[in-house]
Amino acid sequence: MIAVMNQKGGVGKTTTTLNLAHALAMSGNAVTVIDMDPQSHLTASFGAELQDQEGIDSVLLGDNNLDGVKIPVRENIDLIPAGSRLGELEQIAVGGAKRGWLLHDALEKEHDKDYVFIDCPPSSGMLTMNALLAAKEMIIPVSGDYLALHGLSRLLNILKHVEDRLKHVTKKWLVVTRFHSRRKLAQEVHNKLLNYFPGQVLATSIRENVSLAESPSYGKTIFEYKNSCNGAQDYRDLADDFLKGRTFK
Amino acid sequence: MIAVMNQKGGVGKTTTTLNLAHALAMSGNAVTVIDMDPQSHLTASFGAELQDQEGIDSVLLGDNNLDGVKIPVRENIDLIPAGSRLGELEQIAVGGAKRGWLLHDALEKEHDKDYVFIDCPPSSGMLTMNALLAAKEMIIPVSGDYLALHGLSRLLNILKHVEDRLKHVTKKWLVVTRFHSRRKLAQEVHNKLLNYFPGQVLATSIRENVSLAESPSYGKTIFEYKNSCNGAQDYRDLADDFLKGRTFK
Ligand SMILES: Nc1ncnc2c1ncn2[C@@H]1O[C@H](COP(=O)(O)OP(=O)(O)OP(=O)(O)O)[C@@H](O)[C@H]1O
Ligand SMILES: Nc1ncnc2c1ncn2[C@@H]1O[C@H](COP(=O)(O)OP(=O)(O)OP(=O)(O)O)[C@@H](O)[C@H]1O
Ligand SMILES: [Mg+2]
Ligand SMILES: [Mg+2]
Repeated sequence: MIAVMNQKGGVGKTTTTLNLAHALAMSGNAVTVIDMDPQSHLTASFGAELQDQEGIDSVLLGDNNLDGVKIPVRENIDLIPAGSRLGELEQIAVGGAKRGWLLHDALEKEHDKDYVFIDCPPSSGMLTMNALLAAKEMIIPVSGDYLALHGLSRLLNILKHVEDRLKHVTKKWLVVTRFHSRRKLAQEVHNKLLNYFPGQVLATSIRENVSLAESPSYGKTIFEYKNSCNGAQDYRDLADDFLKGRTFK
Repeated sequence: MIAVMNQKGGVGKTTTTLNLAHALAMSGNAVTVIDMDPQSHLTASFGAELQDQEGIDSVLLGDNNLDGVKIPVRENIDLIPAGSRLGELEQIAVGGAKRGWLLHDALEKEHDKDYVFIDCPPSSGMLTMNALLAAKEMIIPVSGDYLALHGLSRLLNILKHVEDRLKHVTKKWLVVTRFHSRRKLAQEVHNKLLNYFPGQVLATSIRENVSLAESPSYGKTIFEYKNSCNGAQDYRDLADDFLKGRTFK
């Protein structure tokens, strides 16, 4: 159960969920992906978005169960779309602290999968909280720029605070994304991460590659769109690192 | 009163607020900028972030007024930082519909400024709602990639819905940001915007320029960091387009 999380916007959460899930599925793993972003970008990236769609929103609102909203989008990949009412859930304030466990409870019967990935929205509100409490592991994409670092320290404080209070611990992996190899800034961000998080930064950095930005417009993953490009290579390598827990130094 | 808004993450809201505000200030305009993002990136980009800071959070919570939290960060620029409690406001659900007007009411006495810019977070929750209802104009940065377009249509639906219901209308400007001039995808996004929003796309596209990503790490605007680079040129030109209401075609 893996949450792909970072409250900083545009760091590659959706791009990573899309392509990491597909890489693992192509290696024979049974994968479920959950779109926890009311903006439904992951669902659209798979080419699966529909008007007035039912998805994880209905499950969290109690109107349906997981199997009732699952869509088999690719071989070995089931998608649970965001659904058109997910935005309401970020607003609803009834139910108090129990509401943070809705996804955790809904997923308790999701046993027959090798991996469940949850793509989180760029906020630290109720939807992200649900992903955090449902997850055993976390992948934190960090883009190679200063504001991403600025957001990271705040994110880790929030996570520590929640995990201490609720006695819920997750294993955390960092992934450097949107990495411009020739930029000094990208190298500096990369080095800072290695210094502050030894043993936690997955050993493949995802390079900036326009094909990764193009593939969602065709409703395709990078492997379907351009299997030989750098973006496909990097996500294949990242999947392998993730399977083996291989990190820098 | 201008909200810089887009619920898609990482499209350049903060970078645009920082540099557009400074360009206008350097031309002699009196500018106030408000950091409406609990992540406080704008405040940090000006080099003004402090531990346990009071800011717009205190004003919206009723503990202080605007003048009590204003920081003169540059000549002609007053900053109202996010403040360390702003995240709580996205969560609080007391007060119902009235809560959307808190910022509007707080700003009613902010008369002696030429421009007030509000940097919004990547969500369409209560903080963005407050910015929308306080604003007379809106700048919507759109990065040159597909998921930014995907987010734009949803944003415009939300805005229409809110504005129809609350009889509140704003003038909307679009700005193409993170524009990779040699990428086909960027050109396609640009052309789509011109087709769907004639007369609304400001006539300067902000090109991808690493200096724009580097300047916040020094707490500097692009003009202080590297006044002769493309990023500085583009934001100078954008400020001029904005002053004159100059759009493509
Ligand atoms: N390595 C890359 N190379 C090129 N473009 C990329 C790369 N990674 C992501 N992108 C593009 O950058 C934009 C932001 O990425 P993405 O939407 O995956 O980030 P996110 O963290 O999910 O954003 P949000 O916070 O809005 O959910 C998208 O248009 C995406 O296609
Ligand atoms: N034109 C550009 N060229 C290079 N880098 C840029 C450009 N515009 C923005 N960036 C960088 O891209 C990242 C995202 O930009 P920014 O934080 O301004 O977007 P945002 O919409 O405010 O994000 P969020 O949704 O998290 O508030 C930042 O690290 C910023 O420095
Ligand atoms: Mg996303
Ligand atoms: Mg921002």
